[in-house]
Amino acid sequence: APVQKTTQAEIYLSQFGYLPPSARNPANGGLLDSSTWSKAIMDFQGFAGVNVTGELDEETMELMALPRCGVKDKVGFGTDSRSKR
Amino acid sequence: YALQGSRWKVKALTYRISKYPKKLNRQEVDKEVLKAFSVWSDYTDLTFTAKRANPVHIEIRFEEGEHGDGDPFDGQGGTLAHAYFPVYGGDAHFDDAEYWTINSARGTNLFQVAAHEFGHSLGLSHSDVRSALMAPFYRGYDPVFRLDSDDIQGIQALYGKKTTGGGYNPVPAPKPQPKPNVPSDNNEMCTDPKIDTVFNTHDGATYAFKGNQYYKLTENAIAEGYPKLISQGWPGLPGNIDAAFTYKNGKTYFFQGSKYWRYSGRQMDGDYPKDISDGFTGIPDNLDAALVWGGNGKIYFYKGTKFWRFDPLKRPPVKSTYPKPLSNWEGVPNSIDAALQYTNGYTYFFKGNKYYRFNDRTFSVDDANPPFPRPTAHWWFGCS
Repeated sequence: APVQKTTQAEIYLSQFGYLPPSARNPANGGLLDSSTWSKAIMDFQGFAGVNVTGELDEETMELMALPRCGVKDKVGFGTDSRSKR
Repeated sequence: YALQGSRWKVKALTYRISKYPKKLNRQEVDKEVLKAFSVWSDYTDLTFTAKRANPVHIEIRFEEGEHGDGDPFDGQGGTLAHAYFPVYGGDAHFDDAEYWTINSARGTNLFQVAAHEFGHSLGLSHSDVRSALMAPFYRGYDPVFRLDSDDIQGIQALYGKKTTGGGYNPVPAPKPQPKPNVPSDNNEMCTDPKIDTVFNTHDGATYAFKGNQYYKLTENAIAEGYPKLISQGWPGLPGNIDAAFTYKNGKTYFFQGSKYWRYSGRQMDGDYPKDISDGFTGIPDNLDAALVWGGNGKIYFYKGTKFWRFDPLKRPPVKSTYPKPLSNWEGVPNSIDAALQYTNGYTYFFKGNKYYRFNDRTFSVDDANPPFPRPTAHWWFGCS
């Protein structure tokens, strides 16, 4: 079901640093704006080397289901340390 | 490859398996773990010595569920293992709920996963090269394991090349490559920060090109291990690139003189170079810079006092009202060297040893303190 698919992806993208950890916190409702959501999917797709669509297509979901290392792909979500430029 | 940012200061490292897997023979586990460390010591001067008692550099544990580090394992499948980078201690934890196997196509191969995790213990992050050991996804049992060149470059960027023989060597070591004639530090960019082009790749990395070399940019400096040769990073691509950008299709385009090249990641996308006049009708040769502007997804090309807007979905892709004067971009100088829309939403223009931050909201160069233009060497390359 689409809801389950989205929830699974949300957990995955949070777990591996593509979304802020708060995104999977049920206490805050976890409401994300669409651009943050799409960007997280695109970041993951880009990193994983599949078509960058921003959509939870079959290929992306299959990739998220693969066994993998638990180390985060991205570290420091939301860091603004580049902003000094 | 990607470097996390920390590494061990010594090359003689020790380890201990303080908690063995439930279902495997201890001696066999010892052997597989040593073999996994040898993957990295084959290409560096690192040595790994097993110890029976603490203190050790790398502690190895097979655990299930919550195991004290706040990052619980999830049962069979999903997450197989995790490891800490050197700055966080280097320990490696394996999910003991997995069906760990040795020399078997069934289950999850202990050697391969351990070799991957030890890569983290040594300072490597996940690689976006699918064939690399440091890619995050388990790729299944490979009976003839061979470390990918991406992994070798990564580990040697941290610990240097192997200077002595010996050690476990499952396959013939690659022939030594001629050492590229590149400086060992980044001083060149501090004394002469003028660049040819700067661009983002589809995975969010930022690269600056200068002559026949390229630099990966970190949050505020040049990444360790750079510069590298463009011809090695993007095989088939020449040096002295005029302009480059990555379009929303994930492909990166490079321009030089009257030609352009298209790459998917680091691989050329077929028969290139092609003529700019063929692939980018309406755009002149010998460009200064190019960028994709996030505001409308269109491609902007810059040359001298003019700029062109290119929309691949329109016919003609360049409107007859172009070129327009670059002075329309308030505060941006003529004859720029490079341009980039960065991940923070600002658009940056580089000229000589300075850069300008352009604010899309006010459509002008930002009025800031310190003012723009600012010295590129300090703000982009981490020079003092």
